[in-house]
Amino acid sequence: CLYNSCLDSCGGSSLCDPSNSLNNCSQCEPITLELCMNLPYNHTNYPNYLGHRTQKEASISWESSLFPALVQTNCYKYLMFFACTILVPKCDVNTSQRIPPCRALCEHAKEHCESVLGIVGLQWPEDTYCNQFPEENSDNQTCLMPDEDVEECSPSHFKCGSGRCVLASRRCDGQPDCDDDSDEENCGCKERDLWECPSNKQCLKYTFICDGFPDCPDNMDEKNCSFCQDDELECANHECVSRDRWCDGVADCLDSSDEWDCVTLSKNANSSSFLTAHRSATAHHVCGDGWQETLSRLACKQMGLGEPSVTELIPEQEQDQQWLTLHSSWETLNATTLHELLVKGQSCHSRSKISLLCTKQDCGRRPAARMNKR
Amino acid sequence: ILGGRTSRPGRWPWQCSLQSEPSGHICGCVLIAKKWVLTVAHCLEGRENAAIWKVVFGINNLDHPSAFVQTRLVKTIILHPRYSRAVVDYDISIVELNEDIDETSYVRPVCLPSPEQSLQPDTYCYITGWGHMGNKMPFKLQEGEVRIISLEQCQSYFDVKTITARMICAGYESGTVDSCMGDSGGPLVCERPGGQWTLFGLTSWGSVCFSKVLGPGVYSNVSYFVEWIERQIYIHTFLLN
Repeated sequence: CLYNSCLDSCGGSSLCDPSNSLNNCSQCEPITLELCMNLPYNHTNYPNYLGHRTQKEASISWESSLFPALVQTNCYKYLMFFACTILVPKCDVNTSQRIPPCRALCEHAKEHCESVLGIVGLQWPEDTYCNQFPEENSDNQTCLMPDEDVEECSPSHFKCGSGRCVLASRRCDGQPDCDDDSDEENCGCKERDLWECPSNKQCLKYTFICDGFPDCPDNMDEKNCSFCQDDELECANHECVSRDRWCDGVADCLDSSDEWDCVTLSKNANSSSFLTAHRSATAHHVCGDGWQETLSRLACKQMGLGEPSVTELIPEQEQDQQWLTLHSSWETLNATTLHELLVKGQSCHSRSKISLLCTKQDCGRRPAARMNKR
Repeated sequence: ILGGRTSRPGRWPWQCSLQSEPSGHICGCVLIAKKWVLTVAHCLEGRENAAIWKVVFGINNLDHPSAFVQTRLVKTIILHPRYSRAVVDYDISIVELNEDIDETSYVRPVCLPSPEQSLQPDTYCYITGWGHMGNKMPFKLQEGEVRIISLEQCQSYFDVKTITARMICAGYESGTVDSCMGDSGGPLVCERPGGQWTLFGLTSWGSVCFSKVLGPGVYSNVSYFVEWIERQIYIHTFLLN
């Protein structure tokens, strides 16, 4: 087309010359549709023969579920190949010309599989009428026919020992689907190039190991991921950071996990909760000297809770209690967290710790239905 | 929403509309705190530029902004790092607004579940959205009640996709309530004793909603992600230095 916005306008509009609007209207693009990643060609262009305008649209289409399921019935050996020639039509990268499937391929697929669909009350996709495709070798129009090394199964299938294709989700699901039961053989994680959780035998991709997201019930996939020195602690992403940098107000782990959960509430026997601040991976009581209500508000907010409801100063009985006290000029620091405002090693004159109760965030309430008297 | 009904204004004050010009409404979203919204990753994938998005609250009819409307620009978009487009897993995203919303009876956050709270099959919950109704796209917010089904039963409806612990399934008889295109990112909420509503799911994917094929809607399982959500809000709120 003459205008660079050709792709949109070509989708069925008359802006382009109808005789070749589909051939030189859009550029070739690499195939990304996972279902068709094992074809003898790897470029396509859109719209395809089913009217989908993009590969994303094709990937969520009805046909992208229908054909893989139909392939399992073994109704036609090259059904998946035919399905892909209309879902992601071949595009010749040199000429940007589209290479359609041959009419015979379409007719064989339809002839063998339409009746199978009929059994379950479904129809062959409407706009795959075969005479839109060229005869093989007719007036030098090239078209696609499967050669002997074409893959019968898509990457989303498992190939049974008998050659049949079943969907990969059926592999090792405890139900044999192949006529030779081969989909329930070699089901160990190792055989499938996966990693096994010791606690529940669950299989995991290797990329999930030590990636900071626990997957095994006992988090074993996130253990033994790094070997830190004695004076270091392991971050969530398994880096090692020295212990005295934990909860100092500056993120040293790349994922900032050394500054997580630095302020908590610890419950004691009579259910009041004391404000606890962590420093160098050790829990400390917070000294009440100079405490203000704005600090209670910051503490509750930092813990993801609502407003503070009760702040009390409780005398501390223990002599050798470890304290964190407020920085002498905490109000001038532009800190965003409470633990940044606290320092270690100072004495607590009042010898009293902070007891704090925070309300829960108010949420999930709907206005009462308005009753308008008439 | 298929098979639902038009919602009364203000009935779902946490429901929001994720919009981008020139098309307007793209996806649903859910207010979880004054400055934070949840939606699904597949709505934002490939369009993670915060500047092209805006979030509209307090609205019932997309075509008639009411007096209660609040619109915010987007400051930060956080897609789950494990989101996988191929299998639509880890389909969740957090959006930070450029400023707090004003909490009113028409705009207020929903509760998040605790990580241990999971939905039992046969529980009834609500889904809402401005998505396809089967014959048209509505202007007015739609709502519908759906029944939670087990993951095993849900897997039996989907051959190509695997149902994972990050998902919840709901509703499955054809002709009953189901979510559809345009509802994505919107809430699946359940009422707790005492009248508080909790967000358990975000509309994510499912069978082709208005075709003859049966199939449940599949929702991102918010309970699975609560710790990640709270962690991200903490990092982007408190660890700014």
